[in-house]
Amino acid sequence: LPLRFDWRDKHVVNQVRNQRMCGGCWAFSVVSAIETACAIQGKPLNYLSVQQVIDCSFNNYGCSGGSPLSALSWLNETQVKLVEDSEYPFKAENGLCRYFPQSQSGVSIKDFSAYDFSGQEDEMAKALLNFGPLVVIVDAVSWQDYLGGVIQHHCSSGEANHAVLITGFDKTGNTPYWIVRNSWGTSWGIEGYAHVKMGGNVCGIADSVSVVFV
Amino acid sequence: TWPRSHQREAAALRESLNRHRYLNSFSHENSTACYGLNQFSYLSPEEFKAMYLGSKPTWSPRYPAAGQTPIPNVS
Repeated sequence: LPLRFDWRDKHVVNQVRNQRMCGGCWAFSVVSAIETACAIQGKPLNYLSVQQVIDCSFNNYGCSGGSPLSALSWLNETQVKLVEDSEYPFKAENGLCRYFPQSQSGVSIKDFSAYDFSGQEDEMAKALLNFGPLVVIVDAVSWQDYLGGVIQHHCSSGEANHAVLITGFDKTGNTPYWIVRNSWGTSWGIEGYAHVKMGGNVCGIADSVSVVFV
Repeated sequence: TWPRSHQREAAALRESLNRHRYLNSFSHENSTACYGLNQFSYLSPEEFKAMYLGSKPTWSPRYPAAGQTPIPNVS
């Protein structure tokens, strides 16, 4: 494992987005992972439609909540093509699902994997290197007040309640940490990112980890 | 008297300031996180959770330790 790695350095991660007052973190994390998975394969780094996942993923609850795993299952089973965000823009509220003709261009996923990596965060780092950013769910109650630095206290691996994307890790300092991309805009945390201590399953970050294949 | 929403926000802000003092009381390591006023400070924890923490916990199979054959993908 390198001491430091970040998919942002490969220019395959889009800017941080803002879910506003819509509980759609589960959709933002999955769509961001798909955007980066495409870019890693050399395809354009486009913004894909989060609103399409919010409106159409029938096994979730739109802006009232959902799970990345359910969204990935829905995408995998239906082979729905995600259209570009400009085609189906985010409006921070639930809407009626819009359907597109088969000829519509878009991105569908090939498969996904999800594992519990608790106690195996080095294996998790290898998965990040091998497959791309990791969709994770964390207990983010204490993130309400987060300003910066490495989260290592007051973040129990209690009930997971927020979905985010791990884009890298940094083990060069005294406290190794995951680099975590949030969806609360760039004014939150470290330009929209948080640093979470690696090891010890802080915030429950290793409990449910998904990767997507396109 | 202030409109109720201002009262509520003022109460939430006071609660946030108290919480920051507690959360920062552990910051003896220089790299550890720091907590303070931001765009969510006027929300109570309950309001913040209801609006911004919309993910449901999901079970995932344990990643097979090195050397074991991975179990088939969840999907």
